[in-house]
Amino acid sequence: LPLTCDWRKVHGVILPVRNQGNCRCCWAMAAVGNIEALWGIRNHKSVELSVQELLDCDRCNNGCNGGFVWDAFMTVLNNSGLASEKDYPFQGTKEPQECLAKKYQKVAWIQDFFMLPANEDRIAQHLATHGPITVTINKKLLMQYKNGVIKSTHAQCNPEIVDHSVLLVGFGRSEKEEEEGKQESRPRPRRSIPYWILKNSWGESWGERGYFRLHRGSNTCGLTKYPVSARVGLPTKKTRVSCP
Amino acid sequence: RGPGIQDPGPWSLELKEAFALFQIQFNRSYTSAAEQAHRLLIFAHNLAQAQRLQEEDLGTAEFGVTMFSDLTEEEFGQLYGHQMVAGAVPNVSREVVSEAGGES
Repeated sequence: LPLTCDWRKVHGVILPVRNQGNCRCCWAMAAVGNIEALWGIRNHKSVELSVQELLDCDRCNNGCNGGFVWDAFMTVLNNSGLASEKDYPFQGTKEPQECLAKKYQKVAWIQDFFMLPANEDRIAQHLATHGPITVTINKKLLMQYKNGVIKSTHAQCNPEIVDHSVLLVGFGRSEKEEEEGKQESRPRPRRSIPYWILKNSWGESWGERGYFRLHRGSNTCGLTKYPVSARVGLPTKKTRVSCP
Repeated sequence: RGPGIQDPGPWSLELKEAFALFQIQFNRSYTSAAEQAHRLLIFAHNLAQAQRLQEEDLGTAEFGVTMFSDLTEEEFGQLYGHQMVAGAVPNVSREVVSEAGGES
């Protein structure tokens, strides 16, 4: 397991941060981000995929009223792929529109989807050797979040109540002293904080340019509850990649 | 995070200025004076909450004014994220094979 991993460093893998606006479609945006990243890693080709297709063609037909990442992957499998964002752009309207999946050419597809074990080391290992994955967390602390690494107790952020899906794109370690108290004259002992890097869907003006960081190793805000990823390409030994 | 937050009223000038800055930064306008006052109350509550989170945080996070600072927690929960998944476990098995195996 490498000490750090950040898929944003590979051109064309992590596409620009989306903004869901008042549409409760984090589940679709996280799923699309996952497929885009895996497609970019496997095929060395950047494709921006349609979130709207997932909203319109979801089996629950809930549109912007919420959904689950696994439903998004089911829709991609049922539709034999996903159209491009350019062809089938995001509308963000409350009610689902007519499903236009058959109208547009598919530009990416998946073989399968699966859930990883609820173990942060295994999640990190998969992230580093296969690519970004979706996680569903308790978003309570994100309402007031500006930057830095969130480390909370389970009482502050209940890991059992998860209600927001995002994309896990990397991990690393920060020196606590580097981020706070630089101006202090008296040196303090350094505390290294391991963290996850997550891509949100609330626009680039939120958090750390649309991203945020959670403490790694304490199941912060329920990160290990539903680590789900699509599988792009056949599961062979050759599919391992290396995170920068 | 100025004074006046603990005591809900009368609002301090500092708090009102912070709210005015928030409105400019996030392009917020309200339909009536009553709505404006209501949102100011929520804003003050959220600032106090951010301060509490800041004190309790064990990492390096900074909490404060965000684009959601004029929303109640309930509104934030309704507008963003998705429905609760507790109890709605999907019919998907966790991948338990070794990475080298490559098959689920």
